[in-house]
Amino acid sequence: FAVQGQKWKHTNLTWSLSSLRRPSTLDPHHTRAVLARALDVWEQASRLTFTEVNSDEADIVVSFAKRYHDDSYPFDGRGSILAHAFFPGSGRGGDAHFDDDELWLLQPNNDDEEGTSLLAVAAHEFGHSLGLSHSSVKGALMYPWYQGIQSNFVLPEDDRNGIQQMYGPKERRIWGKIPYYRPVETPAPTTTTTTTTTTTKRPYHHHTHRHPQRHQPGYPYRPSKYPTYYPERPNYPYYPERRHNTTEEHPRRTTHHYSRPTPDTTTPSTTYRPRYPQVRPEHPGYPRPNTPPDPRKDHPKKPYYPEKTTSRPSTTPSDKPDTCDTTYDAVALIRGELFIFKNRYHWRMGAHGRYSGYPIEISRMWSGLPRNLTHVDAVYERPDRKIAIFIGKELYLFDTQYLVRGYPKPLVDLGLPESLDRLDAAMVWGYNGKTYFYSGNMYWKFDEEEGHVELDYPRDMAMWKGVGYNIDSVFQWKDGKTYFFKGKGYWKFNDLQMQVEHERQLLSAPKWMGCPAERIGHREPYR
Amino acid sequence: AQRPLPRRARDTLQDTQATRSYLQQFGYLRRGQPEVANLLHGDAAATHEDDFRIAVKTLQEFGGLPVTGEIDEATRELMKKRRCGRPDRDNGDEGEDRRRRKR
Repeated sequence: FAVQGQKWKHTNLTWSLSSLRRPSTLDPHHTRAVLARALDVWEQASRLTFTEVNSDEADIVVSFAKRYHDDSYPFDGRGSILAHAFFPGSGRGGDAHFDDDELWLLQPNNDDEEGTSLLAVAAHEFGHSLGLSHSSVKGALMYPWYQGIQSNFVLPEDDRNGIQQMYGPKERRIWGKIPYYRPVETPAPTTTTTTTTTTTKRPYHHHTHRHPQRHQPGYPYRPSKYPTYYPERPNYPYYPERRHNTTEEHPRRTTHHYSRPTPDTTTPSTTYRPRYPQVRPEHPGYPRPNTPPDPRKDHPKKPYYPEKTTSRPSTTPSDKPDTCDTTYDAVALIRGELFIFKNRYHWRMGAHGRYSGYPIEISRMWSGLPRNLTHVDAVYERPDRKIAIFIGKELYLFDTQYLVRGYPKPLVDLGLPESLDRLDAAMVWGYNGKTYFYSGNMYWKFDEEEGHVELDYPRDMAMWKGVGYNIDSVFQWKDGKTYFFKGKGYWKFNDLQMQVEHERQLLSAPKWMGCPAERIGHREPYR
Repeated sequence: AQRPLPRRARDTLQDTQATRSYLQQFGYLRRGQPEVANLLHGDAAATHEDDFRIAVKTLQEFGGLPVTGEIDEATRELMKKRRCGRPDRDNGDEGEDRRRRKR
């Protein structure tokens, strides 16, 4: 067996069948049952446990897809490549992808030349999800070539050794061993059994506190024959929840929630702002009696409330970009939709193309951004689906539309140098699922779990051959490819050869904004 | 005008290219620019050829086949078999790392 190196830090893993990418030809209920059986193969041989959850945030998300499917491992139609899975980690770490073009069989069947047993392939892929690489042992589950599976399959020795090296063998519970104890020969002093104070320190995990004679012949004892007796625990049964308001608290219990001050409901809060709907104070409908004259009354934001304004400018605001002739500050794929940012504005492209009414102000979507926002530097969707927006020397992190507590954070907190004024771009690279930051002629790899850039960075941008320095933006599109933007053009990047696919830039507007060719400026693109 | 390759030579070339692609896809052979191989001469070409043979041998060993270094029938059959899409050998997880130079 071969251990890849990454492993889960917890053993109670969750899994789910993707809500969006389900098998097109299989019954999802039967599919889930087969997947559960495949996971059970690993559960039976290790300390791992698997719980199915109805969430795409599970540790292991199983999906079925065809051809290109947002990673750098496209499927190839029926035959040859059947599936792949990612090693443990955040984001898509642990996820397993199955080729939806295959003829999947829900029953183990070695004799069918055409079909492929989902159980066999899933059990193999989950081995990767748990951190195992391919094994060269023929007959091992982690052997890379498909071998089929029997219905009474048990994990081969090679794989069992691998998984147990990583997570340890399964702990077998011996009936009656814990928490029942045989009475000791000499009863404990009565002083300890009669005390009723709560000052006695006791271990919280009393179930793991074993009796010293537990390995002697005759153990364990059936509980019905012997009274429960705990010389070191006079107050058994022990109900820690009954003690929550005593002064002598258990170390894992805190009293802070009892000492919170009672909210003062008589005085109206001055800091209250409604979370929904997202109405900014400058909205004409916002109830603000005795509002002083707005110094920003000529602000170009006004066209967005035209029916309520009287001094509406008749022309486009000076900083409002031309959709078909502009550079981009940032481009990001968020929840499967393309967001393009320029100055204070952004466009949004969904399944049916560009949303009408756009560009609109960025702050209308993310109101936690600074009020004097002029632009953003970089935007990307993190593997945990939070949205990171970089402005100058700060990172703003949003959970959907809401600014996460503790943000904005300075870039220094991410391990970036103090001297760095801004990022040019940020992305999760489809090739390896890792996060990268770009600025000037350097780039960094960012460890999302540690929240810090990795050692041995920054490196020179020359590694990304063909895109040069001082890029505007970069992101991974739905085709799994990486696109770099600079000026009014873009390059498609070949992740395998680490260079651009075309030396000469292509114009951004026709591709990303759907603009007709005649509307586009004729500036010479970068080479 | 160039004379077209004889059919057998053409088949061998295609066979080699398909094998090379397979070996690269599953981590037995480092990915490079395909056109580079055509430009190599002398020692460089020999080294390139050695890498290929070593990769074939590694594949055969991993697949439990007789290790010959030649693309024989058993090797072809192995490469046609249905399999997992993950590479068997991780030659550096990332493209950028593959391009790193030693200090």
